[in-house]
Amino acid sequence: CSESDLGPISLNWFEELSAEAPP
Amino acid sequence: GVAEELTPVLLDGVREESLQLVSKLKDSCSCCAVDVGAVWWEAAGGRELCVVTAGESAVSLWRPLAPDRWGKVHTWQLGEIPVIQIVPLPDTCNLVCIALGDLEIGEIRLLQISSENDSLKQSLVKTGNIKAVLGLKDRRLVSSSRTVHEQQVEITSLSETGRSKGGWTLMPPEETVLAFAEVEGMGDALVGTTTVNSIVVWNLKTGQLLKKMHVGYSYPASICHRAYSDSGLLFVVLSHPHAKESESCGNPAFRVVAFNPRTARSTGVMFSSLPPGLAGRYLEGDVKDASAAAVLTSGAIAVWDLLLGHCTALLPPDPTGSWALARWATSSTCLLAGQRDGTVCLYRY
Repeated sequence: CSESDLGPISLNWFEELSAEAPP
Repeated sequence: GVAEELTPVLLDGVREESLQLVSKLKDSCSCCAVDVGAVWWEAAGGRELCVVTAGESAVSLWRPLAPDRWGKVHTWQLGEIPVIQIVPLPDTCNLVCIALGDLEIGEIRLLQISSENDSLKQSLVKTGNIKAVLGLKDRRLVSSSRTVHEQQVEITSLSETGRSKGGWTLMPPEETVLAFAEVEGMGDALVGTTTVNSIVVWNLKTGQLLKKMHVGYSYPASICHRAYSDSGLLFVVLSHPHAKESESCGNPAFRVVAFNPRTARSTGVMFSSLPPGLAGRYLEGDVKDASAAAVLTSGAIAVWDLLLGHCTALLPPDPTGSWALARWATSSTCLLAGQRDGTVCLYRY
């Protein structure tokens, strides 16, 4: 699957979402 | 008659010899089997892989006596509430976890042998209107339960001796969680599938609900079996008990879907459909590594390689009865195939 289908991909998605989500 | 009907399918690329019968456990009590599983058990002779069979009112532990002979060594008698399922606990020894209830799970119990006097022990871990439960690594259980007003998603931590060490809650989504899967290789990530066909992602340590992503309407009531993260994508193995047959995908039993958790966009990676010409639909199944096994409404068991999307083996209904249960033992090299009369066959895959 290409990045254009799924949008920008981040290898650190888990850490990034944990930092952004409400505690 | 059914077995004859299946023969042409076996000749069409699906190899029955992929599954080799190793041994058969025959329960003398003709009680109705509800679940089967494998558990590591340590006794004087060392640690060995044992089989657990569950009937509505009793759970038995079987150990290998010879390469093709198994003996029932312990039987825990349960009370009036029927056993619904065995809850596998990864990386544990001498511990059997079961769920009991009527239409839904009302109790989770641990079954053990007392180290003090060798007596059979039972302990209550949790009660409630429990919708889903999964055993996690490091002796933890995650469960979703519902009251009229709210849903609770809770982690229960167990000690080595099976005592409850307390727990903590995860932030619940609005809709009911129907199944969980640990994200392999990511110690703190957990996913779940919900009644409105969403995938939710949690941080197990902080309890945060990180993301909710829709699976799509074509495959309602999807159940997650396995999840892993690779190259920034979250891959989830789903089964589709209520999927409709389509021209492009046939009759899908399992699907691997890649999600981008940053954007919540997804794409189907691989379909594992019923082999063409095979009657019946997906009833229930189990996934381990890249192997998936399912009982079909025809009474057969089918096995797939999820990475190739190929059905690799098929067990037609046994002449003495249909298959009712398909579970992988601790690895995907051993399949436990169960019939309703309590007979369990061990196959090498």
